[in-house]
Amino acid sequence: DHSLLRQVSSLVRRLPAIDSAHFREEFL
Amino acid sequence: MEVEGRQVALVEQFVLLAKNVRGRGAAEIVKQATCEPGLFAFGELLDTPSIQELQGSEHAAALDLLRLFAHGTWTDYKNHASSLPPLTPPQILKLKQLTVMSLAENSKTLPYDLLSNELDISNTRELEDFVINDCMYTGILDAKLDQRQRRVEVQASAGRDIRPGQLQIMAGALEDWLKTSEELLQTIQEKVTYAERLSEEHRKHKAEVDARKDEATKSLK
Amino acid sequence: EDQVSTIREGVASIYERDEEWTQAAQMLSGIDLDTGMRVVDDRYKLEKCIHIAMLYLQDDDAVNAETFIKKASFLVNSCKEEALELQYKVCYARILDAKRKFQEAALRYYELSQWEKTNTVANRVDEGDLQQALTAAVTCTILAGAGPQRSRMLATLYKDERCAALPVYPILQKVYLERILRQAEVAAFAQDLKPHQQALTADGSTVLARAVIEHNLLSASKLYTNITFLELGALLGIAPDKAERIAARMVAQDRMKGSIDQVEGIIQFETETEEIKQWDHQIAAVCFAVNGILDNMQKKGM
Repeated sequence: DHSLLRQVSSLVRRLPAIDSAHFREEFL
Repeated sequence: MEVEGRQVALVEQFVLLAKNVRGRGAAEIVKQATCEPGLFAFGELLDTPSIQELQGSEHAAALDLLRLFAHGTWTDYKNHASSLPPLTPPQILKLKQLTVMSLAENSKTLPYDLLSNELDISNTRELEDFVINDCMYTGILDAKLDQRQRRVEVQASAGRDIRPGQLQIMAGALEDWLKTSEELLQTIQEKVTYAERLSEEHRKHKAEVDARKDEATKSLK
Repeated sequence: EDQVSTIREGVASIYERDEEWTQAAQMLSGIDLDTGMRVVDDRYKLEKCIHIAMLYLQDDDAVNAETFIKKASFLVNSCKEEALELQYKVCYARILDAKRKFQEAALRYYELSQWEKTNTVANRVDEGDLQQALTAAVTCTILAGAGPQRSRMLATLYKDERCAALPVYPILQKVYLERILRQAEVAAFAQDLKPHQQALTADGSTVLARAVIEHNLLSASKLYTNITFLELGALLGIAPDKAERIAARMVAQDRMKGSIDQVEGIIQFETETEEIKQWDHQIAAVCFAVNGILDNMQKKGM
């Protein structure tokens, strides 16, 4: 199902949610 | 993302049209679909028998073009331009939008220099206008622009058609998520159990202390 | 008194014919409506007050028009005549518009756009009039100052199916979705504005220009984590230092979140402590996306 696969592809790329040095500091 | 919801209805129109045509007609459908504003999904059309039949025919270039729009980028087009039909401005715009979607697949941050090279847009204002008007406002990209760092910070992007081999990667990512989620839930459960145990010990200790206090009070009286 | 009233009405109609609106209004306002010498019913008083207010409005005299519409407001409830009630509401909306109370005017115009046709006024309220009222509601909402009331009005208008057919719909959509407004589309919108809507404010800019700049600044804050004032000025079509001044004012008034680095000439829209909150939103979006996929799978019988 192309539509579902596209949705899953988009979903999988959502994580990591944020990828920055400053975020990693705050998260820790 | 909202734009993904609209893709099925849009592409279905072309799939229905393609069912009733062959050869030149099918090639024309490919051209219309690749020009259609708001359409970024081509997998269903690619699977249509009449489109697949273009393989090896005089209109094979149309099939190659459709494959490019399904999986390729602007750079791929430039590298194979001699064997592909020339693109109209709407097609060029769409292919550049699809390129951004592909770039967002691999990285959460897209440097301006990378975008500039991949999209052949050297002027910063033009590049930002393209990202804002043609990617963010069309709903294919959720992002923020960082002028200080000269990059686009991607929050989410609409999904393109799946390339062969990509399915394994996606399945692997989902398995990782599942594993991490289960481990995290287990860790949380352990913490909860520990906290409950600690709380129970504290309660018992307090009860013991209170009992001894009462006893001491009674004996003093 | 009766004869005087009749003469005044006659002279006023001549002034009206000659488009001498203020003179006609002054002639009619000389009729003594509060006299104890003759019986004057509420309907007559209401009709006169509304008529006088309308005449003053024709000459853009909102102050005098307001005086008479206020008198009418005491009478409108006791007089259950639909045609007069409609005239009163139209006049009131136009006065608010003329006095640049755009938010209130928008509400009144929107109410008017939903006026239901009845037998008594069927030949005076047609689709064109309703559409005109709706367009006026959109225009006034766009000109109104940003805030929760305006946001609610924008949402109401955007979701009203009738607005999709209006020429102002594209700009309404952009304002509602908080998108950057380009100079060309603002210029096209400005062409249909009335003179009082294009008047200059204290700082020398028009109401529309100020509303657009502030809107675009807020739109930019949604698009950028930071931007130089040079680029911001280019985006907004104004000088960089003006962009900085307006941005600083909006930040000071808490209408926009951000911090300004004057040395680097850059505005940071989000304070850095908000990254964790941003992360929360992203995680929520992931959960929402997962739910969406599961729903789709269920619909397809998987």
